[in-house]
Amino acid sequence: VLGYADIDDDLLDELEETLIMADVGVKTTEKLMQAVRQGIKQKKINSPDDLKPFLEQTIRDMLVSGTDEVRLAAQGPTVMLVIGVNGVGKTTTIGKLSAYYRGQGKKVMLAAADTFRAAAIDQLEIWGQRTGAEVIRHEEGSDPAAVAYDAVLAAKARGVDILFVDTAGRLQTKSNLMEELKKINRVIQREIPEAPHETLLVLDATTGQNAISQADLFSQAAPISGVVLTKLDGTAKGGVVIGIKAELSMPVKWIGVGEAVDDLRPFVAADFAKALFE
Amino acid sequence: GLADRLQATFKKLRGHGRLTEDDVNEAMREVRMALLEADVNFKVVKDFVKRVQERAIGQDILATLTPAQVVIKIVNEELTALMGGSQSRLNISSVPPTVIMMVGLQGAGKTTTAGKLGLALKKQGKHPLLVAADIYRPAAVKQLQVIGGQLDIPVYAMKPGTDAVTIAKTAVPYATAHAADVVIIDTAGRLHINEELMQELKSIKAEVKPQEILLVVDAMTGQDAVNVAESFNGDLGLDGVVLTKLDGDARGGAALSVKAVTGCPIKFVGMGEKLEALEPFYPDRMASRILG
Ligand SMILES: Nc1nc2c(ncn2[C@@H]2O[C@H](COP(=O)(O)OP(=O)(O)OP(=O)(O)O)[C@@H](O)[C@H]2O)c(=O)[nH]1
Ligand SMILES: Nc1nc2c(ncn2[C@@H]2O[C@H](COP(=O)(O)OP(=O)(O)OP(=O)(O)O)[C@@H](O)[C@H]2O)c(=O)[nH]1
Ligand SMILES: [Mg+2]
Ligand SMILES: [Mg+2]
Repeated sequence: VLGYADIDDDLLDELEETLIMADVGVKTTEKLMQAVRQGIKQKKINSPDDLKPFLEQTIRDMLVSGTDEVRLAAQGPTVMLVIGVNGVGKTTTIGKLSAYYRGQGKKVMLAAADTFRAAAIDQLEIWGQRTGAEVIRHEEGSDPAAVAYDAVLAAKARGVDILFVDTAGRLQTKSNLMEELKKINRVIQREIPEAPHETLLVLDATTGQNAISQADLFSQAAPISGVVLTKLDGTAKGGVVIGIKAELSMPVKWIGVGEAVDDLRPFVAADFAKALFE
Repeated sequence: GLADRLQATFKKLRGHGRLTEDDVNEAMREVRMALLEADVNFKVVKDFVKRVQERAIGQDILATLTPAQVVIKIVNEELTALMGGSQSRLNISSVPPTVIMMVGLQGAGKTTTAGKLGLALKKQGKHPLLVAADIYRPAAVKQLQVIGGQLDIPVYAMKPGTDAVTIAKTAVPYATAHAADVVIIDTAGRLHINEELMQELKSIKAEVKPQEILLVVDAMTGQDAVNVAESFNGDLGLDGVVLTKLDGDARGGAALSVKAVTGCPIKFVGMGEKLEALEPFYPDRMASRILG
């Protein structure tokens, strides 16, 4: 294959290195490099200058297949369940999303279903105050599913448009915590059959290949409708989402680019693909 | 894991009395892949594999070990040596109080680890003071106060609007006045590329002259671990690293990356959300975990 189009091994090695360093992972990188070699063979790539654009396009296409729109309820409250491992940015993301939908004139409610971690409820309450969203909470240490249940009832009764359910961070390998998550999901579903309308898995862009295990195991506890990729304002590229989309069909819907209330953007595959090579 | 893959690799090669360069090249491909899948940084993997390669070529295949086992043994030894020189001990000041600074990216586990360290030191007979110097995150001060309350460890905080440097520097004489001999400063999570916030850390360091600056790193961190560690080390000079959330299934290659680029010892690991879940770092255990 080499010798076509003046593209030498060094150039291809450089590309491979860029992908690995972006946390794309060995398996997905091999897939992408295979596509590049095919592209060279098929004369879709004819000079070294064609390499990056080709790869960007390939990655872009991998990330936009299927319908990735945010799903809203036809009537009654839309319920969005926010899940993920510890410290990735779930609570902060809910604050940002609350502001986003409040900005559209929607009535937003937040459920403080992290009843475990120190000051988790306080933290969410501050976001509720900042964004004009009512917060449903119980005592620290109470049953998270009970909080979720109460919140769904309250959301229905008060004509809420969007209800966000904040959950405690949990490592995907902790089966008792995964069971707790299943219960929260069930309780919500029992009250509103189509709910949660969105279940967002929050992934930290600094995370390496463990993100695959997170996506895999969390989706077994609650079907995931989308990913929020946070902390993209750092130097990490979040390349793991390519494999997650390819293998698990999970689209990225939002990206977090900072700690302030407006540091949230809809995911744009083209921008993301471009940033991988910067 | 790697052992099985190497067995498979060597099955294809004829038995020799020694490992030839070709044998080793094949094996190094497997080692390289295993380390990358474990999130060890690309450049760190390159250097590491080179070292192993040099040691492996010409190695005698003893009757007691298969070629795969020889390579695994070398890889394990090199990994353990690289991450070792384990000092799971903190630098305690001869003149109290000892000052410890917790630093790192957002969400790594600094606040929780500050509590864990406080508990561990209290069990050793010390009198810690936790200092709430995260003035940005909503309810960060409250979080540390709740933790302090659970551990019966005092928490030093100042009224909202006070800057972090003032909080840190007034905490030290406060500790002395209240017979606290260890001051643990919890700082806000920040990006290593945020100059203003990195300057805040430098200012705190200049004021309190800590015996320990601990970089708290999430075990699931990928390739970026190198950038973070290099930056924090370059700006502050690190005394140690704490690797958190090792109770999950992250392979933890970040441990090797961080050690390789900073030379800084990994002193402790976080093994859970409970405040008792702090353990010393064992390089040999980490090595086998990384290799899968
Ligand atoms: N730089 C940056 N920081 C972020 C972003 N999103 C969240 N954070 C920070 O990450 C830290 C953790 O955020 P939280 O919202 O508490 O994360 P969480 O997932 O709710 O954490 P747990 O509930 O403890 O599992 C906080 O310091 C946030 O300010 C982001 O997009 N960029
Ligand atoms: N499973 C597990 N969770 C941990 C560990 N250490 C911390 N956590 C959790 O990780 C999340 C973040 O911990 P924090 O202590 O708030 O992290 P932080 O670095 O202070 O966060 P910021 O101040 O926002 O930068 C919380 O949910 C903690 O309970 C650990 O060793 N294992
Ligand atoms: Mg939270
Ligand atoms: Mg903190």
